[in-house]
Amino acid sequence: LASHDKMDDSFWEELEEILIMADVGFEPAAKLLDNLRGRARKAGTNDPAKFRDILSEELAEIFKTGKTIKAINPPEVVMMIGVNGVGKTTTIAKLAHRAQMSGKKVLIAAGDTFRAAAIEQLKIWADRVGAGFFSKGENADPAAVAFEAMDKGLAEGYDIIFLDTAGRLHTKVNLMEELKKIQRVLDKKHPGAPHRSILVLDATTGQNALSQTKLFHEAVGVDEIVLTKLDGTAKGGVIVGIALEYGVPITFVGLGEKMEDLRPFHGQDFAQALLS
Amino acid sequence: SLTDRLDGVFKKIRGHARLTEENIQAALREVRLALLEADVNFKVVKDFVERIREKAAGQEVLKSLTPGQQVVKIVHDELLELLGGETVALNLKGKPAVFMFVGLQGSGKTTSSAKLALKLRREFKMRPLLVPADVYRPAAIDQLRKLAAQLDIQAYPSETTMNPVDICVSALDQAKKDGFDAVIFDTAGRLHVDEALMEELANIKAKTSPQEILFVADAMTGQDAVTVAKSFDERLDLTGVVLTKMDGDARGGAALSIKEVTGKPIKLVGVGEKLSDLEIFHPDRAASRILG
Ligand SMILES: Nc1nc2c(ncn2[C@@H]2O[C@H](COP(=O)(O)OP(=O)(O)OP(=O)(O)O)[C@@H](O)[C@H]2O)c(=O)[nH]1
Ligand SMILES: Nc1nc2c(ncn2[C@@H]2O[C@H](COP(=O)(O)OP(=O)(O)OP(=O)(O)O)[C@@H](O)[C@H]2O)c(=O)[nH]1
Ligand SMILES: [Mg+2]
Ligand SMILES: [Mg+2]
Repeated sequence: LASHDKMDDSFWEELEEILIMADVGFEPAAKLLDNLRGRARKAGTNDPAKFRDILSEELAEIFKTGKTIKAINPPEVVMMIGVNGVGKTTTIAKLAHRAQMSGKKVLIAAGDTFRAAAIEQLKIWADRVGAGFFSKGENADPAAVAFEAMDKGLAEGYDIIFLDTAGRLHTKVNLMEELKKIQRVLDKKHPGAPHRSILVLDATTGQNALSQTKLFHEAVGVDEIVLTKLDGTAKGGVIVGIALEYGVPITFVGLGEKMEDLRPFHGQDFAQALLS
Repeated sequence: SLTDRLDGVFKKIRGHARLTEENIQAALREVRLALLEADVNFKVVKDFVERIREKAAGQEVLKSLTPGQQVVKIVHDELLELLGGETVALNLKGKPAVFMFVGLQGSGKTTSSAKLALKLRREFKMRPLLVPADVYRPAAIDQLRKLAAQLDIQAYPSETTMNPVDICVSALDQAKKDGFDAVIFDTAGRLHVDEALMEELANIKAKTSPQEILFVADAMTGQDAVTVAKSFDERLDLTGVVLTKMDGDARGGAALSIKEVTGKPIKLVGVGEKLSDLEIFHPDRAASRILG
């Protein structure tokens, strides 16, 4: 983009290509380009050097959410959801590590009772983080795990509970029903729980992320999104369309496989990465 | 569907006897949108649409089809050809036959390794050895060992203290001694831009000469599929691709992007979490799915 000396048609065409290659998607890219052209006109500028700031401002606006802080009766319950392999279990380790570092008493609950060695994987993370751990063994009912983890969390004065769930494709109705049941059980045991349902999205995912968000949101409501694997070359541009359509806040990004590899999401960083 | 959208385009244009430069233009726009929506790579779409334009221009509309259907047929046939026309078989040569699974984190390598082991036994009456070569991910070795146990298939006793290259070399040695027909290496997920880990894969290849190096890609992968596949292919000279999680609603355009940029055949498709959920890749089904 830097090679252009004015914001002419070829500049906007090149930008459209950059956005689509970043997985922004045709329609959200068109909307974004309209807004950007509007901003450039308002600012009375045709200088591409000014463009970085214009994009930053526009994305900051798109990603802004009227963040409502709900009053939470402890323990705060965080439920991790998402399709297979996106990084739910590893992200729990990262979030738990953060919570632990801020002095909270953290409980990690092994709600994936289906996949081979899912419980072992999470237990290793819980030990590394230094958090409490609860599991019921393979093939236990995930709703029962949720219920009993809630029990333990309340009884032993935990500040926050992270509940892992099995990866599931959003199109599998029975698995989405299972998720709804887990949510009902949590709420029944501790009204208001889960306080945060976090949808984990993989930055390498294309337009299917929109379908994932839609169906998970319809099933249990998505409170936050964490975008993982941004340490690769994928840009995660689908979150632009998701922000435009659903307004769900993107709270963190995953930048690696260690428990420290988590960073708060900022629209400006994202804008910067899009153009790099 | 694309056919409906194209019929809509042609309704507005009069004179449907022949596909002309003009009426093709609007139709190609719909094709381009459909392919981008399906996650086919931007540059691959550009080249593809150009080829369709050349093929379509001047064609007579067949009596049995609407112009929209005609264009879809041209697109479908072209997609089919690009995706590899027909099924490419697994290379089972070697005593033992050596398979290596590689790919990004979370794409489905461990599950696909176990699925392949089951397929080799069921369909080809082979006795496979599953080799956990991921010493980094917590409980990765446990995961493959558990899947192997479920199948009553032997797993090499890897430990996280071992080096993945040594694991693969020793496992191949043991497989030869004990008369296994096949050896399957499940490697750790890694980024194509991680020099050290890509070097590890190159070393495993150098020391074990797998006759199948299978790149495992998630069907929902977006534009980045091209960059990743190209990188793995340049480094390892892949022999095939496995597309996983095709039981979802991802259109799977990554399949076309990967095939176009590497030229390597898509051999297998993961269609579920059960170990029997592994199918041969059907180019015609993939083509229809990409077009939506
Ligand atoms: N490079 C990178 N890898 C990640 C990141 N987050 C997770 N991973 C890796 O992605 C793979 C899958 O992570 P998991 O945490 O097991 O994913 P999951 O969603 O729990 O998977 P299932 O439970 O099987 O659905 C592992 O190899 C992780 O180390 C990230 O931010 N960057
Ligand atoms: N629905 C569905 N899920 C799949 C398929 N293949 C794998 N999975 C699931 O995807 C998740 C990741 O699979 P793994 O086999 O652990 O992936 P991996 O590539 O070995 O992951 P890393 O070793 O961390 O890189 C698991 O939850 C699997 O059950 C498939 O074809 N369909
Ligand atoms: Mg998990
Ligand atoms: Mg694995």
